[in-house]
Amino acid sequence: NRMYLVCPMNTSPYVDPQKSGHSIWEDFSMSFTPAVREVVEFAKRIPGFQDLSQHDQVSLLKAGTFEVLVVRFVSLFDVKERTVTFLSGKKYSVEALRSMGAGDLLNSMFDFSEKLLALNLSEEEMSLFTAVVLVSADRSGIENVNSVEALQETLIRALRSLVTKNHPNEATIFTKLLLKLPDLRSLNNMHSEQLLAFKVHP
Amino acid sequence: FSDPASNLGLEDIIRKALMGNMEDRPE
Repeated sequence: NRMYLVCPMNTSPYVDPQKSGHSIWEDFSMSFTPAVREVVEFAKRIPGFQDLSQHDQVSLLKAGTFEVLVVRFVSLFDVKERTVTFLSGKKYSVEALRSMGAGDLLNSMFDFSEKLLALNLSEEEMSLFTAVVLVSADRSGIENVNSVEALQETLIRALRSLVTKNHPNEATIFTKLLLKLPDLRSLNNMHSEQLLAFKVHP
Repeated sequence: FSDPASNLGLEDIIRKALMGNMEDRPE
């Protein structure tokens, strides 16, 4: 009998209690599908991504889409105002979302957003970092690990070169960025747990 | 429901979005 969906990939956290679980799920899917399609379009533009096998392209996207969305939508989490902006553009306070059942994942999303935004990355740096997030050879189900690893290394080298060029006096930025990768994995795991709970008990 | 990506129908969305580029590609 869950009444709220606190994911900002919805237009609103409020769920119509008259709707069936299936219908709620359909609405949620309609809501986040355009964002997922944008991730796929982004992936296609990563040089070398489309040279990977179809299987590995799908595996990387399946495993990494949530993490890419977290990076792309980092600005939805307003650390100063303590609000989250949903797809409709409406903002909800942390307290309101907490009262709707949001827990540790929400806190962790704010922490991540705050730290990533503090690095003051350019659009180009964010884009390259996002590519690094997506192309990770240690995702489950990768068939041709060597190909993905080679592309991953190329992207990491390009990111290091760009960050070093843009921030010559801030030697730790590249390291801090790489340390965001395990943070994203952790968020991904927390999110997956919530999804499983939702699907089993919609 | 052991696979969250399948759970969300994510794989289907991803495959459809990739399809335009994949029609002529071997596995």
